[in-house]
Amino acid sequence: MFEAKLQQGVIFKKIVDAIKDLVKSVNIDASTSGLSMQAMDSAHVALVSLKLNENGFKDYRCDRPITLGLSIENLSKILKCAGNDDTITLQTDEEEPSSLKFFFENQQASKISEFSLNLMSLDSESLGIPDTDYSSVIQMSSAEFSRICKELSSISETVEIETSKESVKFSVQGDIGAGSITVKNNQSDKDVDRVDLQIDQPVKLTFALRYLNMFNKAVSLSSTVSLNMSEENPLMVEYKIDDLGSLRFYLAPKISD
Amino acid sequence: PDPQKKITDYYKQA
Repeated sequence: MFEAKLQQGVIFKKIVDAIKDLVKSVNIDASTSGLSMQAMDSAHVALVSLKLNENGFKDYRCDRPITLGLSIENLSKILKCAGNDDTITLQTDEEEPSSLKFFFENQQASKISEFSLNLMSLDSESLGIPDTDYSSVIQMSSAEFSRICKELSSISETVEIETSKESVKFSVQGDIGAGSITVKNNQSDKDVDRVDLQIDQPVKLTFALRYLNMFNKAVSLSSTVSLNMSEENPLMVEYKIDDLGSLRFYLAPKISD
Repeated sequence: PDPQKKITDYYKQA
């Protein structure tokens, strides 16, 4: 028996919205400790990793580990039928399930919707990601990071991110010209202004803005985002989801000559 | 354009 009930179903809707442009199908692994998922985009440039802890669910039961192979597009179609205030329950009682049941219930418990989604058998492409001590970690407003990436992508396809002890600089160079946005360390009380820089070693790395803009679809999951960088390593962009877990995106850098 | 690395250049199959 597997059953997972989310009090705030809208979080699940937001997670699926955040990844649906990046990945088409995913294996969700359910275990006693919670749900996890890892998937790459078709070009194998970016990777998305989701972890949801059992403690963050209103009810959670998973008697034995199961893998749920899902089409994100089809999952998205079913989740459109859930209201933003609904609870969402995922359920299957089969050992090797061919479908996953969904229950959506509104706050007054006066409306209950029930759907079943056919599951797929997908090859697992799970990569081992070592625990990394990143040499530059930037925590800032997710909306501000999203705005910077969107603005710069009209000038260039790539952005160079350079850190120093005091600031982080986002630079672009395109056919029409060049520019940069520098964001300084700022210990403001307001989330929207706050910028936390933890810089052991400055880094300078270049990334494709197209992917960063896709990651920024997760902006509604968290008011802050953390950018984790080390030279010669993929960027790790993390959105923490309250008590539930985290959504992480990994992006391989561009290599300048 | 700068060459784009792949995520599989850094992380291997688990």
